Amino acid sequence: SPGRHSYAKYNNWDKIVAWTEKMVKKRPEMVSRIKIGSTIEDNPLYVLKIGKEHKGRKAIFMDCGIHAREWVSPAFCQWFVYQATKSYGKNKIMTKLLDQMNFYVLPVFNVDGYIWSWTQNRMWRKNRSKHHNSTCIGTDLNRNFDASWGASQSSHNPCKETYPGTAPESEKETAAVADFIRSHLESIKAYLTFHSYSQMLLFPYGYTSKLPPNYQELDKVAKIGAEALSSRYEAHYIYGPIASTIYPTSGSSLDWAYELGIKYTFAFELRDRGKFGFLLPESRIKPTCKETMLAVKFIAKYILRNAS
Amino acid sequence: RAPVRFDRHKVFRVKPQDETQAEVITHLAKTNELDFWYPDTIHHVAANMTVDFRVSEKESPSIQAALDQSKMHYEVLIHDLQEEIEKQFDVKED
Repeated sequence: SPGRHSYAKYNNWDKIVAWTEKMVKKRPEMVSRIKIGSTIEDNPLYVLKIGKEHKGRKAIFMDCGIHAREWVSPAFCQWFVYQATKSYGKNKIMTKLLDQMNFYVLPVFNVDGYIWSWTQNRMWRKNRSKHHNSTCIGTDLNRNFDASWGASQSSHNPCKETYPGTAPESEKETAAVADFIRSHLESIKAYLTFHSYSQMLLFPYGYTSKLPPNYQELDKVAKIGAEALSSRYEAHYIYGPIASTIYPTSGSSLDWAYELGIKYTFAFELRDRGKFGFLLPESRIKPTCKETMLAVKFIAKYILRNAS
Repeated sequence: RAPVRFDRHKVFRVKPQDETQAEVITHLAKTNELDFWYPDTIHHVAANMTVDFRVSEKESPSIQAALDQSKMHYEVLIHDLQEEIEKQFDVKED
């Protein structure tokens, strides 16, 4: 037995896998588990589909834990699944959302890296792929997408923390996620990705300072999302395009999903702003998830009403 | 293999006031092993930007001395990273 899963604590990979099984068993009418691929170390990549079986529904894809050391991110994805299933039939907004749309939730994107951060190096960021002619390990999965891949100043040195890989989608994890999203593109109307550190709500672009065509709409949604984030515990989140709000990046999942045709793509940089950094205490998981939930529900409502 | 420990690793928060001070950080990154927390690489470090990075116990004194010498604004956000790693598990039961 992997031990007891808790939403108020950080859970290792074994506990998360057991939890995915439990969620499916507990709510089979609402939760299903899809294996979308596997990692270089042969760990499965699981997506939980939340919602009922109806064709032609809108969907939102969410991923957590693309960077291994950002532990509060997978904690949020687990929290979201729990809250969504628990509040269905009780909470008016969540009931309406789940009656009319689906959520695809990837609780841990960078599984190998996450395991490594639990067992060997808490500060690990990348995945665990090996590279020719280098003893350095790992690719930054959020630089490995086909969106101006490799164009920024991020070094092509495999020893660097932002190494983008040998080619776009060179990593099994990136390719699996990209394939899944491509094959569900008709239904996926929004893409949300959860990181941690610095309290921001970001939207495209990262690889250019140009603004996306629906900038004004994204800016409006992000503004209200940031207000929702601060409404419970007054956590101050800033919002805006990646390049000007945080810093320029190329090969990010957010830009890739946007350019693929998903016109509502947002990246959350969750708590905190530097006091704890990547070591947010477990006692802060609940408040962080609760405030994030408010923003995600707002965005989902907006998508349901406005995305075509 | 034993897990990596971060005993007395420090996390610095610095704010270079101008290009010269930003250059100091760039130089430090070339000569030391800095783990950038924010931004995620040295390439994004610029004047007036808040920069957080982790540094080992061994390299901390020379980093601190260089920051002092260049009169850079800085604070030590985390004094002992290993202690913080252990403290993050502060919920005993659900």
